[in-house]
Amino acid sequence: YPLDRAAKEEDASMDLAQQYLENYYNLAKDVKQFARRRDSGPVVKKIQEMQKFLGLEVTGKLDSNTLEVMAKPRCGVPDVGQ
Amino acid sequence: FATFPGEPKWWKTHLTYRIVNYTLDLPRKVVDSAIEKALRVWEAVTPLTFSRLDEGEADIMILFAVGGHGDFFPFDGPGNTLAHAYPPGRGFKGDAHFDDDEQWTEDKSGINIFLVAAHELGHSLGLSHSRDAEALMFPVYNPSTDLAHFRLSQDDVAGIQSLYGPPTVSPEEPTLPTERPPAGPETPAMCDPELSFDAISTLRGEKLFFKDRHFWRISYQIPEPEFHLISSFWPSLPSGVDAAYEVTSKDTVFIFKGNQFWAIRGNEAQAGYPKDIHTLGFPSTVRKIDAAISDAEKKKTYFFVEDKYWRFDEQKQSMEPGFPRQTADDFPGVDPKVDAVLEAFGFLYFFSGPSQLEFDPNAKQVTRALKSNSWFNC
Repeated sequence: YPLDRAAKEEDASMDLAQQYLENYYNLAKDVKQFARRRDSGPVVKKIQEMQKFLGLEVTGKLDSNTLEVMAKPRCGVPDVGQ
Repeated sequence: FATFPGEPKWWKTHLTYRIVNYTLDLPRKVVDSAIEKALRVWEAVTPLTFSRLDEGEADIMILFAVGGHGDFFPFDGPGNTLAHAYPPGRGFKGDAHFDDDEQWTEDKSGINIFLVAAHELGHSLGLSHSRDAEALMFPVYNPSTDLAHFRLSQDDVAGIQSLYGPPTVSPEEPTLPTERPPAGPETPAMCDPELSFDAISTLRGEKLFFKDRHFWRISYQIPEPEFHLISSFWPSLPSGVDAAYEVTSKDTVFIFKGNQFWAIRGNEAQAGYPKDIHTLGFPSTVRKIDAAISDAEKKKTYFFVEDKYWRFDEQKQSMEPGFPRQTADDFPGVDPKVDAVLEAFGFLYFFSGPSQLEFDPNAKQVTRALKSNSWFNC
């Protein structure tokens, strides 16, 4: 069955988050199979790390604030794990 | 603020930059003046000065590119990553790359070229990202920055001055009494003719010269020695180490102090260390190691303890029978008191105080006597 819209949107934000955390927070690329679930350990940890670094409320969830910041233009140098 | 691991910074205060190519979004002179203005931001709070090159290799090469552009970090089209830059050093280090899929503008209708350039040049000078949302070095682009009255935040100034200090006062201005930098063992001078080393090792093609809390690193790419705190790379390592050697087949450097030894692989200290040196097979009478060198071909490691030496079989992982032997018997002419040993160009270099002896292991004789710091091209 075609993915319903919510699922598609969710997927898009997961892709954005995955890319962001890999690029700037050293999320290991091989965590992909877990990363599809937002509550997987490494991903939650990285979301918290990113929220802490950028001064967001540390929820460990891809809440709207967090997704909004992830969509903002920024520098390509990683924030951690150079 | 934050600096990069190992705190890389320029070893000189006058730097060159070159604008290799231009975005078509703006007139060249607008890009030129934006880059100059961005450099002046950092010049104003440090002893650094900049001059522009129009050809050849500059310290800071500035370019515009889209997608993949020859480094391992391709750009990603409009939005998201705007630019990136590399910490100080030779070659591509210090360079700044701008994503030309962005709309670069002189005002804030697009991505402001001055603001991003000032941020990226902060990286080129050695600053990493700041957590202070007001700081220029905060990673997220802030379109509401007041460009007309742009100022570095206190966080940015503290960060860059932690690397280079404040601007040097020009001679006509009143000079405040400045604190003389601490002399003494804190910062050994690399060209001091009396300089001696605690330990020396290779590491992935580089050479590391340990002294007190610091080490110098030299390599073919970086002939000028870089000087670092041991703790800035390996916080768990002690200062004032006794011996160090690399087992290239394991991509590991072993560091000795007292009756303990550590293992490091690149930047990473290996878990499970320190271990006791007696696990290698030394008798309890051996309290510490003076120097060590590992022969990759023979897969043997030589440990020098006072006027004797031991040989360890890296394959069997055990000390060889028939040792210790007198150093003078097998390395005639070498001072029995060995601080460090280095292997290079087929020779062994035995360091003792401010001198080193070059030893030809085939001819079994000393071939040259040198200053210990001859490797620093003083």
